[in-house]
Amino acid sequence: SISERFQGIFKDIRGMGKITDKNIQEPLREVRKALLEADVNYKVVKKFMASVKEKSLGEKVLTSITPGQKIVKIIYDEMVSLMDQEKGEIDIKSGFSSLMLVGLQGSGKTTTAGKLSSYFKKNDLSTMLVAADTKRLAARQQLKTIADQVGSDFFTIEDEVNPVLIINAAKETAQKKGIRRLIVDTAGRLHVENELMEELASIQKNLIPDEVLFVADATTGQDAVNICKEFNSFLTLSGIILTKMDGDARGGAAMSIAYTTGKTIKFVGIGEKLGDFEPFYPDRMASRILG
Amino acid sequence: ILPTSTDWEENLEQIEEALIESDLGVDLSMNVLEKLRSQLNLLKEINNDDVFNKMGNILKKHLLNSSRELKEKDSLVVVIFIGINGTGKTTTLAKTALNLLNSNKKVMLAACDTFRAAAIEQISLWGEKLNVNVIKGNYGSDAASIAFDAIDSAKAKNMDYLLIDTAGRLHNSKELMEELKKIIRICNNKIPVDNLEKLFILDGTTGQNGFHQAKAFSESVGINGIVVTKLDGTAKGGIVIAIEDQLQIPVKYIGVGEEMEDLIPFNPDYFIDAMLK
Ligand SMILES: Nc1nc2c(ncn2[C@@H]2O[C@H](COP(=O)(O)OP(=O)(O)OP(=O)(O)O)[C@@H](O)[C@H]2O)c(=O)[nH]1
Ligand SMILES: Nc1nc2c(ncn2[C@@H]2O[C@H](COP(=O)(O)OP(=O)(O)OP(=O)(O)O)[C@@H](O)[C@H]2O)c(=O)[nH]1
Ligand SMILES: [Mg+2]
Ligand SMILES: [Mg+2]
Repeated sequence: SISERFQGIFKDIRGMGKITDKNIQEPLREVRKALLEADVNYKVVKKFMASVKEKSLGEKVLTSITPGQKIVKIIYDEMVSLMDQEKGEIDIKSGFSSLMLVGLQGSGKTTTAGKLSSYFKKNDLSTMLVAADTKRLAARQQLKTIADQVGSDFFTIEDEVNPVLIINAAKETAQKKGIRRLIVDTAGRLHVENELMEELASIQKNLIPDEVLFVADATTGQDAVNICKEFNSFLTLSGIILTKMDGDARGGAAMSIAYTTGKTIKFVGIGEKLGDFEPFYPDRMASRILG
Repeated sequence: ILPTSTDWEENLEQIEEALIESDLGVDLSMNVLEKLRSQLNLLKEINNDDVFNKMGNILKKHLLNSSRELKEKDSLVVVIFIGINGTGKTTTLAKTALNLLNSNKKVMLAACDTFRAAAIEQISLWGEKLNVNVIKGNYGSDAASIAFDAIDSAKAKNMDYLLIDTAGRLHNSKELMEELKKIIRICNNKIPVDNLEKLFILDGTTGQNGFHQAKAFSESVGINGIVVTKLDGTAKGGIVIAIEDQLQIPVKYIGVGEEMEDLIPFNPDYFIDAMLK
């Protein structure tokens, strides 16, 4: 682990009592390598390390710990605070609220829609799942199957290609029925497909959802910055959901996305079943990324 | 990547940045950069074309020289699509079917994802679009037994290719990797081992974990080839260079869109050029 590696590097500057420009070089290089290997974006790592260096220089080191341990602690704390944005709870109190899920193809939006629905149900909130992916083969059937598994309401318009029309009708129906949570699943799309990104923007403009959740795959590499930058510019994201965290990806994308968007990661997906869903813990994520 | 400075250390840092941002990985990027540095040190004068060409040649040396064709035999070839959840297996299977049909091959599909919601409906719709038969069973039924029946049916109907769709799975799920081994065992019992093409489908946006995925699938069931999907985005897919270099598995095709036509043969030269842009 990083901490163990640092014991070695700092054996020779133990008892020096202060972090200096000279003794900080090696540990910063080591951590930089660890972050890049964990898929944190290159530019994010560069800026992050620069600010860590600034914070660490001149810091006094107690003789009970090594400077290496002190630096790693500073880095860990900085990572935790970076990913620990303002409290990002998903509202389980208000009468009615709507949520829309967006992201790249295959990131886990449809499955996550089901998990959110199940989460609301556990909190005694009736939900409606809206199938607004009018492109992918059997997308409506996929969400319908999931809705039946959860026991939630389901809405779509079979031959309608315009998601805005489906969503408008869904909202009207949900409010008439007194349903408390409207969850809109959208088609996966590339951040560079302008027309499709505009379509999402117009969905947001129409629905005015309380949550616009960017669903991202934890295995995403360097491209995470490009992707979330575009989604964050076409839309007003309210939060992030990181999926496939049950894999063994280090998940550096979490740090890249938090750094780039400033938005909170609210939940993580930890499996394919409806219950495989838990709150995001920045401290656990920081340890996982550092390795 | 065009060096912008007259200070070569600064240029090399920019090149390192571009390589790492392509998901090439730290170790390979440093290795490649060292080779470039020592080649440039031998030059009296360095111009941008030199750097571009040298960089390209160094990277190409890390790619394989092997065949990138799908297996072709006189008897049934089974192509099985495997990989992590959501990477594009089902879509890539449909694209592969179209390619084969366009080469006048007789093709049949098998719906061996019996788990995920609407997986069977999804591949059935592809079958309709392609006008090919899809062998399927009930949700929850044993994937290996569907494969068994599908191979019998494909042989009986004199098919050239049977394409098998499998459920997405994480390589660190012991149970799911055991299920995959069982499917492969069944296939190997029914056709010559050399007639089975195991295609690993890798999402082009994946970072370093892509290497670990390929390694795990390779150690578990063996992989004959890789298809990298979603390269129509901005990800460069650099992790495949590490995969080819260290695991010796060739990338055969790349996915560049969601339609059935969006599958093209992997071209190392184009790939490296796109990476260095
Ligand atoms: N292991 C694991 N698999 C997941 C997780 N979330 C989703 N999946 C799987 O990932 C695959 C893709 O999930 P989908 O929900 O279809 O993804 P999507 O974003 O809706 O895909 P598109 O609509 O095509 O863009 C499926 O096999 C899911 O079961 C997770 O947290 N862990
Ligand atoms: N842009 C783009 N999208 C792709 C490509 N290949 C697949 N997709 C999309 O990625 C999403 C997932 O594709 P699937 O074929 O369902 O993936 P899968 O691996 O079978 O998913 P699971 O069976 O759930 O594990 C779909 O929305 C596809 O349209 C590609 O090359 N480019
Ligand atoms: Mg979906
Ligand atoms: Mg599939």
